[in-house]
Amino acid sequence: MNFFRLLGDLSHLASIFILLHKIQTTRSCRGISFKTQALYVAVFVTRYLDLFFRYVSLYNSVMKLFFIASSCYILYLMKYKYRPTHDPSIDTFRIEYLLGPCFVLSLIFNYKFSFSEILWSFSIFLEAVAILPQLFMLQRTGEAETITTHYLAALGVYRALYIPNWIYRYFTEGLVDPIAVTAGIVQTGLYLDFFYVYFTKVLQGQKFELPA
Amino acid sequence: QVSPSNHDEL
Repeated sequence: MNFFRLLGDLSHLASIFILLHKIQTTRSCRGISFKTQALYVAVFVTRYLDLFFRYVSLYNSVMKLFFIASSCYILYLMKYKYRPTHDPSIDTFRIEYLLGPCFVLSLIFNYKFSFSEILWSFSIFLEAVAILPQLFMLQRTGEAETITTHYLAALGVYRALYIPNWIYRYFTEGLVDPIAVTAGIVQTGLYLDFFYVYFTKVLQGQKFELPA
Repeated sequence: QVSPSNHDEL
């Protein structure tokens, strides 16, 4: 564990609390992509299957359980409690275009051709692109509530911080995880456009609006 | 030395 990874994980935690806060205070999940949230459940469940057979640390296990539980809870809130506030007609990204290629990639790129390792690779690739339905929705509506942008920023910062973590680990431990690093760089790259608008508008006190 | 499938990250 190093500073960058800890900060990244905390940012990930923060993003989930911001999202829950947004849903609870506005009593609405408007502007949140159900598809992206469902993909996160798939990501966490497939990656954290190792809870059953690998123990890393208490921190690691607690975080894994938290991510699975909170992502399922968010899905529940969107699907049942605040269902009328979710508009599927603007959440139209075709997730099969993500699931299919990620699955094929995981068959090709994995550290061992075993059930759990293939699922692990799949979850890494899927996480990299899971935000696309959300960004697509943002693009369609052209604007977002400020709190939603804070959620997305925290989520983007989380993976961005994993990059210095990997550089640090390379120099201190000689450790390189090419699958996670490649996917992580792609994942962070997807946020660049968003980050640009976030830093130049939202953090200057303006509303998040995309140019028409 | 390089053990990529450690999976100790979240």
